[in-house]
Amino acid sequence: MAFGAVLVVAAVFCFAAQYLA
Amino acid sequence: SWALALYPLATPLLTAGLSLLIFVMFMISRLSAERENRIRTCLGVFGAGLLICGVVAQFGRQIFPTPMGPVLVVDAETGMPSSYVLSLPLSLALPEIAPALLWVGLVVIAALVSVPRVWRFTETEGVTDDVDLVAHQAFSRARSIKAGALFAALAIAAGLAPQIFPSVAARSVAGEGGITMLQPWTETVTVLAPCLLAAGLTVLAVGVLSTTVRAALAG
Repeated sequence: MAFGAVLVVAAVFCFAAQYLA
Repeated sequence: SWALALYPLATPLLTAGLSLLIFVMFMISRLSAERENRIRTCLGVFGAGLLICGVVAQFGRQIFPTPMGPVLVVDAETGMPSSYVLSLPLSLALPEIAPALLWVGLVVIAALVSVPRVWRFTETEGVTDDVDLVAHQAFSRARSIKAGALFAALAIAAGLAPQIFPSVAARSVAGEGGITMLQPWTETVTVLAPCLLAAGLTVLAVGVLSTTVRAALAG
């Protein structure tokens, strides 16, 4: 479950990175 | 930049992460009778939400029309344009993650349809020792195959939409700094076909393979 949550958070980060950078 | 390089990883990570979370929740729901109904309802709502989000994301360009193109960066000191940044407007970035949302949403709905509640008989008739009944409660091959076939049929319909409705024309929308051509919905809906087909074939394969596995185990 924790691993799944980490993957989802990583996906959100990858998606949002271009708007944060 | 590094941010744009990371961006393609979002879809596979989201697919794997959401699938894992939902699989674990699904397994947890089968542990006790009182939890099962609640978690299954939550999963159903979550799956439907994922489908809606997926469709909104897929049609982001139509729902939030934004002109494409590089963004001009103005130098703060001189006030002159200094460089272009190739930025992806959100309405164009969202369709990239739509397949993940749609695939997971469709598979959740199919799983809820194909896997009956474990505890449904125990509420009225008590715990059963009937092996066939327990096997039936575990998984319904027929429902899985039907759900998979339905998704695959929808995929074919979506893929052939331009041929089925040939008289829908493109339209243009004037936005800030440019004109965006909008595809007709029959062209746009074709992009749903791969997700529907992938989810449909996954569910169909699970149904068909379960038949094979069960036959192999029985034989």
